[in-house]
Formats: sequence, C-alpha cells, structure tokens
Amino acid sequence: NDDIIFLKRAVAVLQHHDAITGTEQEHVAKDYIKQLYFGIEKCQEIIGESLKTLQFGNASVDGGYKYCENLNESSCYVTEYNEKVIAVIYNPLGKTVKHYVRFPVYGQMYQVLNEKGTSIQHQIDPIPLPVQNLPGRKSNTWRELLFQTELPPLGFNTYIIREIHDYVPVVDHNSGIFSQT
Amino acid sequence: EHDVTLGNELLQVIIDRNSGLLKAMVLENETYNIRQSFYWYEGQPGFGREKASGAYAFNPISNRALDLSGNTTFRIVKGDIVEELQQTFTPWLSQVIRIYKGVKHLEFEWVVGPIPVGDWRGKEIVSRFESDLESNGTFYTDSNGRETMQRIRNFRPTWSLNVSEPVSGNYYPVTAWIYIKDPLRNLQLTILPDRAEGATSLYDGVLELMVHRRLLYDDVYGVSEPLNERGIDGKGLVVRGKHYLLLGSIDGAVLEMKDLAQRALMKPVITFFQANFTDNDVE
Repeated sequence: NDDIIFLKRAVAVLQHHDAITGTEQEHVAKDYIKQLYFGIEKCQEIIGESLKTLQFGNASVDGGYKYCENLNESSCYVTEYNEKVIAVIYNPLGKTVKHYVRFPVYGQMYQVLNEKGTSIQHQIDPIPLPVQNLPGRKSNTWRELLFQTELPPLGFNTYIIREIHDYVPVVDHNSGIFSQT
Repeated sequence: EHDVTLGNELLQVIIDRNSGLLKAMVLENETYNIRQSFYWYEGQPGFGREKASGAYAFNPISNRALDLSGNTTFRIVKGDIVEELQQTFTPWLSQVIRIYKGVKHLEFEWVVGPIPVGDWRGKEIVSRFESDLESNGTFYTDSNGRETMQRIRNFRPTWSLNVSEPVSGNYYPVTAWIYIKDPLRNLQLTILPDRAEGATSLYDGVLELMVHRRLLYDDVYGVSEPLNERGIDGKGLVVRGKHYLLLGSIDGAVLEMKDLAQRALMKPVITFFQANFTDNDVE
C-alpha cells in the first residue's frame, strides 16, 4: 500500500480539470508527468516483486525484470540488444483477449515460443522511416517483431524470443514486399 | 498501375494508387467509399476582435480545413500476420494503416510533430474520415466512457443555439468512441481513439478527430501562455497515437465497439527478462 499510494495520489491530483483538458501551464504539465512517472515506477517495483517468484526452468535471468517505457518511439534496449529474451505479458481485463504485441529488435530472424514451447507465427516489419528518424529516439534498429498473444482473464502468458543466425533474409526491393518465408 | 488492396479474410481496403490514401473498404463483397486524410486549421492569432485559439479555446481563422495529403508518399508491407500501408504526408506527419489477421477493424497509427510554426501560423491538426453514409446531421459521442450522447449539428436540446462558431461549436470531447449511422443502409461508422480527443461530424458522412495542436498566442482565458509545448529539444512535441475504425451493421457495431474500447484502454502489460538459456533449456 505504501508504494501504490504514490500512483493513487498522482492520479487524484490529475483529476483537476487543468490536467484532464490540457489547460495547465507547461511547467505544471511537466510536474504532472513527473508525479505520474514516480507512481508508475513504484507500481512496477511491486509487479517486479511478484515476477521474482516465477521460475523459467534452467534459464538464468540477468538483472531482473525490465519495462520498455520507450515503446512509443519504437525503442527498447532490452529487446534490441539481447539475443534471448523472455516476455511476460499480463492481461488486466476480466476476459480472455487476443492481442498483437510489437517491439523493436535488431536481428533479422527470430523464433518465438509460447508457454508450451511451441514455435508460433510472427512477423518482422520495417519501422516507418519517420519513426526511425524521430528526434531524440535512442535506437539504431529499423525492425519490429510482432506476434499474437492469447491471454487469460487477469492472468499472464510467457513467451521466449530468441534470435536465429543461420538465416538469409529475402527483401524484394522492386516489389516493396518484405518477406520472411 | 493499379490501386492497392490490403486485407484479411474479413475485410479488404483499397488504397488509391495516385494519392496513397484510403479510398474504400470491402466487407462481405460490398464496397464502401471511405477516404481518410489529415487536415489543418489555422489558429486565430487574436489581434483583432477575435480571441486567439489557445489552450481553452479552439478558434480557427477559417471554417475550412486544409488537406495535408498533397504530397503523400507510401509503401506497402505485407506479411503473414499484418498487412500495412505506411504513409508519409509531410516530414512531420506520417501514418500506418494496419489490418491484422482475423480482426474486423482497421488500425491507424499516426505520428504528428513537431508541428512547424516558422511561418508564425498556429496549426491544429485533425484526422478526417469521409464516407457516403447519410448521417442526417447527427452523430454520437461517449461521455467520458459513460452514456453515449446524441449530438445534432448546430443544435442544443435545451436552448436555441445561435451558431457563431460553426466548427468549434460542433466539437465535443471523446474518450471512447464517436460514430455516425445510416439507418436506411443499416450501417455504422465508428472511430475509437486511444486517448481523450476533440471530435465532430461537420458534414454528413464525415468524422474528424483532433490529434495535435501548436499555437502561438495566449487565448486570455486564464492559462497565461500559448499552447506551444516545446519539449526537451525546444523543437515542439511529437505525438504518436492510434485510431481504430469499425464499419458494419448498426446492431453488431455496439458489441464490437465496446469490446474494442475495453481492449484499447486496458492494454496488456509487457515485462521483459534478459535470459541465458541453451536449446536444451528451451525444451
């Protein structure tokens, strides 16, 4: 509760009509962002405590859990610079959902395994040029990996993503079609 | 040489080969004309009698928005999971239109900014969806996720409205959905935003949602500064967001839009672990 209260307070402050409508001054907007950020960070720590209890077979996990807070600019240090990543995806809705997840990767070919160890269909998309060139974007990659997840109500699923090296990509520049078959 | 078709097993879209814009949707072998583009309103600077467009007031100089699609370039990406159209309207405005396998909606992911203001003209950017639905001056917006409100253009239910602001006087807040209906054709066009936006239907069959604004003068309603956030690098903010488009029968639309709105607002949370494992560990 001591940790959750930070985000509760921040959200309570942001019920103010200036925050809802965007009529606050710029320095106030920055303070709202700061309050929300601290609150979210505390909640991430709580989620991290529960994720620590997960066991991934014989795999060793370095450095604990990571959030990718810059996915809104298609940038994620963890998925871009690690050849092997485990993704834990939580569904906050009280019903089963199918959801497409998408994050940047640096490699050319990957294998995605579901919780049963079965390889699942995925796709690698080129990131649009204007996004690649966004001012302040801290990433050198131009690819995103995407796949469909099926998540239980108020529960999570785990996926293993690993880079494959013995692969020759097929890019048909004439047709504009980027194929991975 | 031909228009481009993207789609899945449930719906197809036709992209105009010349403009690079969405031109039509095909559902159950029926083709529906739907164009989507970005427009901008020039914000009133407030030098004369008119008040400036600012944080509180949306006050465009002209009632007519200008189309930003004149020099659009595009590329197509087709894969096993998603087919998409990547559009670049201007160096500061781009969009991806996606159709994922197995879904009945279109996803529009736009990136807007930094809005250039070197010409000292404030700009308010809207995404506009134009269809041939006969909506008869009526559209519907949610009320902060609660009751859906019927809105009638240039009309208020409890008093006689003198229309002095034909554009902003018809703008309403939207957090979950805005839609128009064509009862004769049993069709509903719904747009769901991923954040609170201002939206309207200024013409029959047309929906528009404001996605970004950058203005240079204070509107003197209390904020005491222009709506001109410049960000860390001082060049102006960039926003990236999504709209979801649903087209279908009026009865079916309610269930689909409520499910989609829930999934858009309560997205899954992704956490990553850097892991060391061998192929045997995977097994």
